[in-house]
Amino acid sequence: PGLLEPTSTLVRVPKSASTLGIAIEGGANTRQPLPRIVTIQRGGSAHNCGQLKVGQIILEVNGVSLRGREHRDAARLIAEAFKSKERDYVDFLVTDFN
Amino acid sequence: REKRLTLPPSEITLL
Repeated sequence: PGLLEPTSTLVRVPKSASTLGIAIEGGANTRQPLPRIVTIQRGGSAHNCGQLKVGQIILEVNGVSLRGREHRDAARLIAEAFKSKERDYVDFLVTDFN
Repeated sequence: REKRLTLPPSEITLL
């Protein structure tokens, strides 16, 4: 990638625990327009996966963009992706750049 | 007159 291109990473989180175990802040019409990971709880699926990091911005969940979604809408989308029995994982497209 | 210069902070949700 070029030096000025923002980099994004696709992280597949297997549903290895009963909770996803992340806390997010942000969403449309707030200071943080895309959801940012603020906590990763030990023992949750995200922690077990080991690839999500505090501070990363979530761009997409299972290929669905979070751009323009308000906080509660983004949180609901992530919660439903984790709860859904369609897949035994959740795909996150994340970036380290804010 | 007060003017909002920045967007409000977000709530935090545990998932």
